[in-house]
Amino acid sequence: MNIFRLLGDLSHLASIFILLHKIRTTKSCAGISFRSQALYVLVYLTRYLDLLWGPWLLYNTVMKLFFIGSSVYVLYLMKFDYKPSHDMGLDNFKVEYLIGGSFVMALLFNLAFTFDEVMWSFSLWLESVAILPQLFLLQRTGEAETITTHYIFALGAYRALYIPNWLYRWVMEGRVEFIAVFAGIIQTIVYADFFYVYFTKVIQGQKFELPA
Amino acid sequence: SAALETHDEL
Repeated sequence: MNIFRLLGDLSHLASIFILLHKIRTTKSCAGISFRSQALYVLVYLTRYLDLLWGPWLLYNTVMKLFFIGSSVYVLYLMKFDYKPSHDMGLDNFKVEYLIGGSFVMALLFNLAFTFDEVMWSFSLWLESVAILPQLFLLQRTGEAETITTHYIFALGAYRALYIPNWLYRWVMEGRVEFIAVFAGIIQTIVYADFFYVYFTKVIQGQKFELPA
Repeated sequence: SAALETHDEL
């Protein structure tokens, strides 16, 4: 554990609390992509298969259970409690391509051609692009509530903070997880445009608006 | 999974 990884994980936790806070306080899931949220459930379920056989490190286990539980809970909230506020017409990014592409990448790049390693690799490739339906929805609506942009920022910052963590571990421990590193870099690039608008507008106190 | 590397990150 180093400071970058810890900050990354805290950013990930914060993103979920911001999302839940947004849904509760605005009593609406408007602007939140159901498709991205569903992809996150798939990401966590396929990555944390090792919960079934261990080893169960306390920190990791608690976090894994939280990420699975909270992502399923958000889906539940969107599907039932706050269903009418959901932008179903605009939230129509073709996730089949993201899932299919990630699966092909997982078949090509994995540590071993076993079910759990292919699923682990799949989860990383899928996570790297899982925000695309959310960014697509943002593009379609052209603007976003500030709290929604804080959510997306915290979620993107989590993986961006893992990059110095990997650099640190490579230098200090000689440890490199190539799949995680490549997928993490792709994920951060996917967020680049969003980060730019977030830093130039939201941080300056302006509304998140995309040029028409 | 343990043979090659253990995935100890989230």
